[in-house]
Amino acid sequence: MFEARLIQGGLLKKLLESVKELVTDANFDCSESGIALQAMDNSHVALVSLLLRSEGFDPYRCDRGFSLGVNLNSLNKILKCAGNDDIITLRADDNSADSLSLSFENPNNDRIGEYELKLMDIDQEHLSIPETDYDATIIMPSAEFQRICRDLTVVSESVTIDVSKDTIKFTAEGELGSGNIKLKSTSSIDKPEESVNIELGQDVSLQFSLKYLMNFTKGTPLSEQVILCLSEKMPLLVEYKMDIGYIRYYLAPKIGD
Amino acid sequence: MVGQMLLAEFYSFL
Repeated sequence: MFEARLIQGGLLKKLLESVKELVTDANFDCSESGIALQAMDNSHVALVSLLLRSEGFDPYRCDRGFSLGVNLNSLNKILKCAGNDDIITLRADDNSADSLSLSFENPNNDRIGEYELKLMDIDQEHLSIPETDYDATIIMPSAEFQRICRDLTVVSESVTIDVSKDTIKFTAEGELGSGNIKLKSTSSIDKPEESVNIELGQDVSLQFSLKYLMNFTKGTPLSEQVILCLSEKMPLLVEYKMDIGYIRYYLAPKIGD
Repeated sequence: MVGQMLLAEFYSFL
């Protein structure tokens, strides 16, 4: 028996919006500790990894490991039927369950919608991603990161990210010209969510596809801050932290000959 | 020339 009741059901709606562009089908791996998902995009260039801890649900019940294979577009369509303030409950009966039950309760508890989503067998490749000490870690407003990606897409398909002592610089060069945005590290005691924090072991310069970064910024509504972790010649980690877990995106760099 | 790397070039499959 698997049952997970999420008071902030709107969070699940936002989460699906933030992964559906990148991944079509994925397994939700449910265990005592919570719900996890790891999936690569079709081109094997980007990966999304999300975790929802069991403590974030009320109640949460999972007797043993469940792997629920879901078409994310279908799940997203059903979740659009839930109100933003609804309480969402997910249920599956046993490991051979061929469907996932979803119920949507409104805050007054006088309207309850019930849906069934057919599950599928998904044979998914998982990558082992070790804990990494990154050369540079940047915490910045998520809306600012989204704006930078959107603005530089006008100029080029790629962006170079340079991090030095107290500055992060985003540069794009394309056929029409070039553009760059520099952000200096700032600290705001009153509004820490608006500050740019740079932790640097050594300078980093890496190039990435803006198309994927634009997809990652679909996670912006999940958190006011985004964390960027970079190491020379390593994939970029883009993380949005939530009260009940996180969503992490990994993107392989572009590297010259 | 700049080439797009794949994730499997950095991480191993489980």
